[in-house]
Formats: sequence, C-alpha cells, structure tokens
Amino acid sequence: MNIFRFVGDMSHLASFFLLLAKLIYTKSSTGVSLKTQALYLTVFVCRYLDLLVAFVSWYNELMKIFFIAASAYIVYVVATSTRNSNASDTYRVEFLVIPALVLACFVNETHWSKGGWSLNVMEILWAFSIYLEAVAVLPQLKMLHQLEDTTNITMHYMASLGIYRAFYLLNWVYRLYYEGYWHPIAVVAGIVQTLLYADFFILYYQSVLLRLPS
Amino acid sequence: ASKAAAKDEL
Repeated sequence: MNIFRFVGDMSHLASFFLLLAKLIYTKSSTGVSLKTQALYLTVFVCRYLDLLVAFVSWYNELMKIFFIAASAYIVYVVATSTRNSNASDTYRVEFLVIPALVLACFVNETHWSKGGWSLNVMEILWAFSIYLEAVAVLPQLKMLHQLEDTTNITMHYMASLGIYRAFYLLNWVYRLYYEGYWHPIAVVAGIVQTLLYADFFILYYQSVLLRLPS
Repeated sequence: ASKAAAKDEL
C-alpha cells in the first residue's frame, strides 16, 4: 500500500469520526442529509459483498466492516433523530440510483465466460457502488447550499471526504505507473466524484476558512 | 499485471 492510498483511507476514516462526533456531542442531525448517508450505506453494502468470498488483508476486512457498521449506525441515528429538520433534504435520489444501476448493468467488469452468475452479479453491484458513490454527496451538497448556518463540523466532515477522494486519485496515478494497476471504471468515476467536491471546497473556503477567528 | 487486477481498494 502506498502513502497516498493510506492517507486517503485515514481521511475517509476521519470523516466517519467527525460525523459521529457531530451526531453524538451536538445530539442533533441538523444539516446532515439522511439521503446521502443512506446512499453511502448502499454503496458499502454493495461493494463489500466480497467480504464473503475474497480475503485481501486484515486491514481491508476491518475497514470494510467498520465502514458498513458505522454508516448503518449513522443512518439509524439520523433517521430516528426527532430534532432532524429534513425539510431541506429534498434531492430526488431516484435520479441518482436508477441511472447508476442502469449504467452498472452495461459498463462493468463482468467476465461471463469465467466465474458463476453470483460472481458476475457482484461485479455489477461493484460497478453500481462505484457510480453511486461518485454522486452520493449531491443531496448533502444541496443541503449545504440551502442551509444558512451549517455547523463547522459538518463542513470538516465534507472536507475530509474530499481529501480522501483527492488522495485516491494520486494513489491511482502511482499504482498505474509502478504496478500497472488500472480500473478505468473506478478512475473515471473517481475523477467525477472529486470534481463534485471542488464545488464544495469553494463553499468551504468561503464559509469556514474565511470565518475563522484571526 | 495490467488487466483484471484484484480489487484490493476500499
């Protein structure tokens, strides 16, 4: 594992702890999009089905289990939060889920000549999870643009997700050059996803960094 | 090792 991948993973891990800290210490899920969190849970469940059939490393296994468990817990907390003002969580997620599913059925890494149907279904779900992750942040971005007072911790959560994406891009450049590792589906979707965070970083710069006490 | 590399990322 190279340093870019590791920093990306740690930033991703930090994003979970930031969101959990916000939910637990402020006892409020205001500003957190339930739709985005439910999409992330879907992403992790669909992508990490290989937990059952392929062992890569203890690092991978534990991170995958943590990502699924933590996102399930976050969805539970946000969904059951009585003080959640979800009036601005209005993104039409069917416009994300259905195109991602259709695209995954046509553009994927299946090899029907080898492997059973279940392995190929897992490939379709893997591609679906990649496409869905690329756009899953959009409901959260829409909320941030609509809400006046987004708490800084929600913004830091988004920033750590953006850093995670950026370091994964560096990781792919490194791996392509040194290992010949190349998953075009993941890379193209990863570039799209990172570009979406560029929009967020402009907002982050304006609303958080410019507001820092001098 | 160019095609069908194992998916060892998160």
